[in-house]
Amino acid sequence: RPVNIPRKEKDFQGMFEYKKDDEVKLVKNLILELKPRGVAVNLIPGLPAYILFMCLRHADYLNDDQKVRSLLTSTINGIKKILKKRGDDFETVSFWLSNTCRFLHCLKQYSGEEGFMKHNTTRQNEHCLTNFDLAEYRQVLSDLAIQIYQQLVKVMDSILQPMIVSGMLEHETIQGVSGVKPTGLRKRTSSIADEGTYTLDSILRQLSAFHSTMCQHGMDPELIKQVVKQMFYIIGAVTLNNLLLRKDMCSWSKGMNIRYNVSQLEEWLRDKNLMTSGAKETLEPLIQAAQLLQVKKKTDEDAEAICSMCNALSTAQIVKVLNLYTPVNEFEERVSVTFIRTIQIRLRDRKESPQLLMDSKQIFPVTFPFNPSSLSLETIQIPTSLNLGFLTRV
Amino acid sequence: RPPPQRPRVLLKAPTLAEMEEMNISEEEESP
Repeated sequence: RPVNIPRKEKDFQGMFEYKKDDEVKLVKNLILELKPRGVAVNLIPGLPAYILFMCLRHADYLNDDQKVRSLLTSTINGIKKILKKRGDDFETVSFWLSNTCRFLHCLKQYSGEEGFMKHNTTRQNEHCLTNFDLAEYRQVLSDLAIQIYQQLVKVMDSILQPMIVSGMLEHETIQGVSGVKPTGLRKRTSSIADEGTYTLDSILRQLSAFHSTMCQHGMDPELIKQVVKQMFYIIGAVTLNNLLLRKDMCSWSKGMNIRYNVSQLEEWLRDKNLMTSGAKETLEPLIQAAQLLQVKKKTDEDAEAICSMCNALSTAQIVKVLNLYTPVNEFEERVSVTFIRTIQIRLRDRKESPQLLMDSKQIFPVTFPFNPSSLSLETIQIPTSLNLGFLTRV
Repeated sequence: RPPPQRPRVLLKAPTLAEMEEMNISEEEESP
């Protein structure tokens, strides 16, 4: 009887052999038809990237530059195609951003360049590319990763946008703080959010869903931090812009509500170990606007305190909040014109843009710090669910 | 001692935009 002797792990060289004619099938099964929520949910993070790289290694090993170019071009075009088709699906975009970054890291880690080999094991060093220098293709992949990142930000923005004003400003997270409406009428008490109303909790749950998916996809932690910082910037900017345009948002109690909501967002960052992401700092203009709603606004000393405190707000923004400020009851006065004039005089030497609103569509430049993998390529096996039986593990 | 590694050949790459243009023209040509 024939005996099937399994090859030991050490016999594998960490490559997948494939025929040139199978390249189309490879891209189809691994990129175009792979569903992140389907079979991909059980894959090791970055598996598509490792498989593609191991195929590339084989083409390099054969010293076949046409095969190398063809695979790289097909891979890049395949990723672009799926992102064009399903570019409004957060999971798809997150999945391919993670895999594109992993592919880029592989190209560096196994480039043979000393700077990228510091953390390699001896075995990993044996897997470096033999014949070709792909530095120019790394640049193309980096450009692709930037495009995918920007697409990810847009998708996340579109999901969060409907929640922000409702969750950060309109819904009162701390019930009972606002005993009366700014107009002086008493509000009816309500312990449940109206149906269809987003609350702060909606925003926190959505942020958690985003974070969980990115982690499952094996997105680089440094990249996750940049994504979170961008989301917090959007939340802060949209909230502040709304506040600057609405009189009913400029009261002491609204300031209290905003400060509480911001503290909950900070708590979320702490819980996810994201305090070093820079996300909290993006909320500073909103935090200061909320403080401005709560501080005294009468004397020269008050004016000096406001000018020192509001270093993240422009003069136009400070003046707007003061003009919109609405007392909660008939005993409190509106901010006097003299007071506002005092503020303007104190701040006249500031060199700043006269723009009132923040640019909520601004996207911070992204970087992809090198993140080598500890995985050794010869250990990688392809699950049958990926329908890649035409690849031979070498 | 293993033999010294011969220098790797730099593969020139098109830009991302050029790759997309090549891909569009290939798709238009194919039936």
